[in-house]
Amino acid sequence: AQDENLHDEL
Amino acid sequence: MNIFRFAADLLHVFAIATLLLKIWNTRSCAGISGKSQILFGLVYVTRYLDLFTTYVSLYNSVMKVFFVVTSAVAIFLIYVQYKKTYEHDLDLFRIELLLLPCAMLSLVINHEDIVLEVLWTFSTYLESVAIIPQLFMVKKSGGIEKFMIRYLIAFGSYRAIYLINWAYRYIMESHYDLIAIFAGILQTIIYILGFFLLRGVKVVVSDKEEEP
Repeated sequence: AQDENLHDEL
Repeated sequence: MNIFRFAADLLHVFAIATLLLKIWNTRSCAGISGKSQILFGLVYVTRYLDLFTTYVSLYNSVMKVFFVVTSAVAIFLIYVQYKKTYEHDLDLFRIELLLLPCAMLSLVINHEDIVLEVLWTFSTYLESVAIIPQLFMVKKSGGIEKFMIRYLIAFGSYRAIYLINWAYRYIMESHYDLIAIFAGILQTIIYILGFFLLRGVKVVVSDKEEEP
């Protein structure tokens, strides 16, 4: 699923 | 973090280092689009506001600070320190043509209607097109230095390898982010089109470049 707002990259 | 993402991040750092070292060593920012650097500055600032709200890892935080700081340094070198060498007469792309569509699109297509999230989305869209003023500047000048070829290849490969990272994460973790993927594909296409646009541009060697 799409993890919304999970910005764990650069 | 997987090897693809790490390799991509290293290329991203390498691209920025290439640019800064060139300016530093030759005391000149000839051939560099200040406008693209301003766009990248906006990209990093609007994306990494989450430094104050979300902690992911020491690696992430250090890299975010690195991108914001080095981008500020680049803008300072171009517009203040080595202002006289900045070729503003070749850097003519109208950045509002990129800023306005990205701003509008980020307001319409985003994950959530909150300020930080819209800014993250704006940053992601803007990154995908931020190199365009640089490509136009090279085209207009008709010549390209070797450092700029390295810069463009490293920067283009960085997002292309992120695409592999996203495919890998989708398979391994079922994680995906459609906005990032869409912008990453667009960004990669723009670099590929850029290399087509610039084929035939003469590779020039600057006077001060031939140092060990």
